Amino acid sequence: MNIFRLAGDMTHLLSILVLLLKIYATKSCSGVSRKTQELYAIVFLARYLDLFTDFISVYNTFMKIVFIASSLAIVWCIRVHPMVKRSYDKDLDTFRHYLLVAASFLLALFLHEKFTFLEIFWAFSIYLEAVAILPQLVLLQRSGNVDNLTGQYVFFLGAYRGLYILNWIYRYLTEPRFTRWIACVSGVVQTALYADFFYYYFISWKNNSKLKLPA
Amino acid sequence: PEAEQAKDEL
Repeated sequence: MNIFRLAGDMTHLLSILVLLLKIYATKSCSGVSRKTQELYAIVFLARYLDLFTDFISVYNTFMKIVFIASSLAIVWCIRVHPMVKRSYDKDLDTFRHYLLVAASFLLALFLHEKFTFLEIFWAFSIYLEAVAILPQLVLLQRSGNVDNLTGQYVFFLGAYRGLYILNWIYRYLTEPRFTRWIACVSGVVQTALYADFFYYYFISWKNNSKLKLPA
Repeated sequence: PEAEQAKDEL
């Protein structure tokens, strides 16, 4: 474990807490893409299939359970909770996210570290996570002004994988045989997708103005 | 050899 990866995991956890706070405090999921939340639930379920078979550390197991439980809880909230469900705008959240699932799974069938069930689902979860934010970014562009908590949620979610890139550079430099090409390349693509969001987020922070993504 | 490395990251 290094500082970059710990900071990355904490930033990821923070993004989830901010989203839970937004939904709990406002009893609303306006501006939040249910499809991105569903994609993240699939990412965690596919990536942590080894939750009960491979024990890495208490921290690792604990965080996996937190990520799986929180992502399922958020999807449940948006789909089932009467107050929150009413605020979900399905006319804005129209990204065909099942195409992302299909494309990621197809790619995982061809590009993986080993042709085993766990490795293919792991690669699938890595590719799917890289594009999981797309429905959310499209929704933000459509819904005009973005409330603070939703903006902070997306910012932290994008920042965490950026910190992981620093972690991979650090591990590549310090560990003799460390190579994680699938995770690295996917992580760079994932972080790059946030580029324009980061730019407008920085502008809104600098000008102390409302975050607004151009349509 | 890559796959031998434990998936120790989240």
